[in-house]
Amino acid sequence: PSNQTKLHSFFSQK
Amino acid sequence: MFEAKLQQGGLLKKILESVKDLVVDGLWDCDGAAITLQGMDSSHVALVEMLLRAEAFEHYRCDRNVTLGMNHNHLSKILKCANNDDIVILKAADQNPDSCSLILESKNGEKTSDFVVSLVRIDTDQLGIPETEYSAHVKMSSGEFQRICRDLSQFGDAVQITCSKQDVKFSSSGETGKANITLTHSATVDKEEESVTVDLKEPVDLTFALRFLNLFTKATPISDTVTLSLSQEAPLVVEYKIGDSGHIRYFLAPKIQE
Repeated sequence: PSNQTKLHSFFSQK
Repeated sequence: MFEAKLQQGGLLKKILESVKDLVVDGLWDCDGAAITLQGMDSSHVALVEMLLRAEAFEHYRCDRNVTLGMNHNHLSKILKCANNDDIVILKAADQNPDSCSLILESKNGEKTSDFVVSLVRIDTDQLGIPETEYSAHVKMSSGEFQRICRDLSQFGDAVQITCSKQDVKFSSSGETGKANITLTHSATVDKEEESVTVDLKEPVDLTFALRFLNLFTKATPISDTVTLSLSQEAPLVVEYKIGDSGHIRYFLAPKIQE
């Protein structure tokens, strides 16, 4: 669903 | 070389069961102190992080840091051959190994099985997880949490988790109507594993996909208790301790409430 956020919005890539 | 001997193979079976439906291929990083695993689901909504310290093993040797790219379905086939009280020994060469050996020994020493699992190349993002001050921590029975996630799945695809002063409320709604389950901070603690602790700094109100929470509860056999850490605008953390020697933590990005 479009209202699901992704982890990349919160955590940065190592 | 890398060599780790686990007295109770059942623990490795439980760990694998709790990650394999979320992450198909995982990077198992081994260093002198611990084995760690981090992996995301294919839609990058959920992440699992596993830590198993060297002291969990009867024997642990890791001369150089080594990363094992494990296909969890392949590893699961091998561990299905193990009894819970079998000894499991993992072995791999130091530099860029293309396989990992697993040896299963029965408790009485009369049966030995050995397997070689081919390692896979994994190109995956590793995320840096910042230290976060959470607004709420809820500690509860892991079995109760599993039950709530399963029960609410009948009513909707998502669960709204609301923490207020003494309570945590799990709500789900859909075509059939609405379901609310409220747990209240235990007044007295007879058995720690059955009590509910709500440690709240600020009220939170967040919504999460139940499909992922139900996958996280595959870790229920690992610990009697589970801790949920919540903050507005941060992924939920669902943590199961592996005794005193590690943990499995799941992170789940929230849904934006409409």
